[in-house]
Amino acid sequence: KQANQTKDEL
Amino acid sequence: MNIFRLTGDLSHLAAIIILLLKIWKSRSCAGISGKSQILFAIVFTARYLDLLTSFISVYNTSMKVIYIGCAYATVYLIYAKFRATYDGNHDSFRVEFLVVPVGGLAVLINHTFSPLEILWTFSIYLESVAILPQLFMISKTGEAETITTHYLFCLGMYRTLYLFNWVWRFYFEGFFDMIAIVAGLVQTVLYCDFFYLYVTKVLKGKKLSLPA
Repeated sequence: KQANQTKDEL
Repeated sequence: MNIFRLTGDLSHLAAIIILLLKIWKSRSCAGISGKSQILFAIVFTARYLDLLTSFISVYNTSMKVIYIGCAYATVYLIYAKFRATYDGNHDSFRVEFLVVPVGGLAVLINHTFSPLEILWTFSIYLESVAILPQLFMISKTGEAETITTHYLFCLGMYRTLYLFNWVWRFYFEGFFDMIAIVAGLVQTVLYCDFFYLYVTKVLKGKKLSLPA
């Protein structure tokens, strides 16, 4: 899912 | 993780530590916008609530904890420990003009209409403009200490490097997040004027002062 992938960024 | 992402994170960390050390060593927060620092504390709090719900990596968790801890430590130093040195008269940016529209935008434009996701979006939007009280303060006083400009440079470079990271991720992973990219572009653009002054003045050994 697109939104979750950014969550590994700070 | 690519080189742009890593150097971006380290640049961000450097900025936060430079600011803390500047205040601690000089026992003074003169020239620093407490309002910007409160906004950054809000940004980290809203974005890193996922510390409580999901684990990504030791690196991810420890950086988040360090960022949040340093943000609150900075706010504490400005508003409590070295409050006497805080230049409140020049820190007159009206933050409600940022927080209210940004909150509205986060509710309207987000990936998923859920509390955590809206708070994450809010933090992304707010971060992009959180430096404005600090830049406003510098434009009002017309000058900044050199150490403050190093702080701003590292902070500006962090999101600039993230832009390269997103280009990288788009090409090699086919991944992109429009909310983060647009906000990141806005954030970087706000620093352009400062970057110019930093390169043309501070790097040549001159103090950053604006024409009256």
